[in-house]
Amino acid sequence: SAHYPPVTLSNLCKPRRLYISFSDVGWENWIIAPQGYMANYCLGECPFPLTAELNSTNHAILQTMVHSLDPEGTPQPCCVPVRLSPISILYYDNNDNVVLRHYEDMVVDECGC
Amino acid sequence: LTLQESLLLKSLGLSAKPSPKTPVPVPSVLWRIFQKRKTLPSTKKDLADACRVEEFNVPGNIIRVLADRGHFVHNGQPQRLLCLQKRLYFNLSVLEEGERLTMAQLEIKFSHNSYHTSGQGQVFELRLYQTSQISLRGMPPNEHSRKLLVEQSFAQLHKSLLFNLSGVAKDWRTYSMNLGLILEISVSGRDGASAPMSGELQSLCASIDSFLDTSLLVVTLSQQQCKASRRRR
Repeated sequence: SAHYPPVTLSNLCKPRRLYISFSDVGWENWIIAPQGYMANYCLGECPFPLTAELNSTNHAILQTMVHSLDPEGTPQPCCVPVRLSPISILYYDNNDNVVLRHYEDMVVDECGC
Repeated sequence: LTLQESLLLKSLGLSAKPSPKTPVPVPSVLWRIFQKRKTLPSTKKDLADACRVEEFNVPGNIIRVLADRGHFVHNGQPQRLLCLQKRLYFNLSVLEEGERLTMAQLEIKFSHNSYHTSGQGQVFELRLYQTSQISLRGMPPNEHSRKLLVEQSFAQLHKSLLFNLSGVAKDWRTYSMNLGLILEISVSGRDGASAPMSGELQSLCASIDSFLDTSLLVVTLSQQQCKASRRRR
């Protein structure tokens, strides 16, 4: 009989667009490519009941249930990246050598609770 | 640097913001690998192992093309059968401490393929020596302080010659052990053919004029960034 506050689709846990521009941080003279990239981030609610789309762990399902019963005592589960992909950056080092470097887990593709 | 910027650089494995002085053209091999990874569909991207260079089939997440900082040992008149003698030196101190070198490939570039006119019976001979002693600029290296690493002969000199120097390059991580290499390209008669006369030598060596430069492609694996990734859901 617990009360379920209405949750609109838009504030459910999901990736949000975030573009990182290297020229904004003044790195355009040593980064050759890319000029920036879509990093995204996770934001949104993990409400009870957790639907399958929310990519949740079993523990998160448990925590939402407890939160629905005792909202003050137990917070909602977090909305975090669950699938990420790498990017590559081409840049000049201090000795004018060209370096191609791969970085894992730089783009948020999917979020989950 | 703002605190945020230095933390972001650190997360990218960089101890400081690079400040290139004379940016060089991007080597085509790096541009090709970069473009290939960039155009991977996102569903495949996270499957692509960012800690392995599949193009060379070695572990690694950093690929550098190091410019040769060596100098010619002699210029102008070919000596004996020697057309070119050059010291090669690649500064590997740019590699950060936590990086493990997994491959080093030397590329010798010519502006075009060089062919002998047929029937002359001469071949190009290329030798790479590891030196254990430094010689003054312009002075020929001491014959006894060098060890033959590579010896190959070519009827035709191709635009690009590649040599695997992974073993030698690992030693170069120690600054004091990095005395570079000596590259020699000479002309010799094929079995039985007579050695070229000096005038002939001059013309044969002329095709070495298409020599452009040498560079060292180095692949390393950053232990910090290529730890076992967290278990994915």
